[in-house]
Amino acid sequence: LRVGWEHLLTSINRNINEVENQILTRDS
Amino acid sequence: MPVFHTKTIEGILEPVAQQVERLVILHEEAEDGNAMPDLERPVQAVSSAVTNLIKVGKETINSSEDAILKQDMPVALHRVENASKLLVEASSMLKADPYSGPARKKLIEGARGILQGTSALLLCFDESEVRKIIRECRKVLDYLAVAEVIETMEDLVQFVKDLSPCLTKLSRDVDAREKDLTHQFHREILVRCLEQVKTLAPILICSMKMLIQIMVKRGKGEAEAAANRNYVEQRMTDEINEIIRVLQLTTYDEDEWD
Repeated sequence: LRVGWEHLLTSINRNINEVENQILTRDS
Repeated sequence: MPVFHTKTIEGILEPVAQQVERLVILHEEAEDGNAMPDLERPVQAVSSAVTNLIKVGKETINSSEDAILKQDMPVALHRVENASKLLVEASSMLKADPYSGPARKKLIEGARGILQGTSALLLCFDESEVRKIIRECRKVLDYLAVAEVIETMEDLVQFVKDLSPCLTKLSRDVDAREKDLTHQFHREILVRCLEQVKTLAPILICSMKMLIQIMVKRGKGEAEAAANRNYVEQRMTDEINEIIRVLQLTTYDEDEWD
């Protein structure tokens, strides 16, 4: 579970950054 | 049937969605009994990323001229923000009690909430991009409506000058959109319609030129030439309207229809 949750939270973090990039790229 | 209707959205959300589901199953199987790890550090990282995302999102809302985006995006941002708060709460509850059941529930709720919020965010942003392409399509439709009043060569030259860049933009945008779609049937319709528009455009100009030449020479066949021009113009209009219709479809619409 430890590895699972840390892994998921890292993925969520990356996911949020990708969403942010999408917004910044398309918005420009 | 793909869940996400564009490859861009699928590429971002699919891996996280799978992980969330896997963890939910793990939790259901584990039930109680196992102590949860200290998640303060990774949760804090998510929280900072969310704060940044909210900032960028708000800037986008303020600078956008899209009224629908301005209305939908704050709701999605709010969802992400709330979900992030749940993760922070869960993490501090687990620090005090690694066996806390409510904390686990909050953790799952938070992870799901972030997934739903970012999904809503990407969708409302994607819809806004589609509206931009549709605006290009409507511009071409407006020019096509003018075709019927062009009666001189000078006007025809201007017509071609005006129409060409809009058609090029429409073609480029629809082509890129088609390549990003996951739904094969929608992709095929867009490819077919776009090919038709590209084929018909020079035929339309040719038919307009022929009509003008007949009118100048006061020759025979003016009515037939006008009918031919109108027919080509109508076909182009129909194809572009079909492009607009398909651009607005998502896989969810298709499922509902099924």
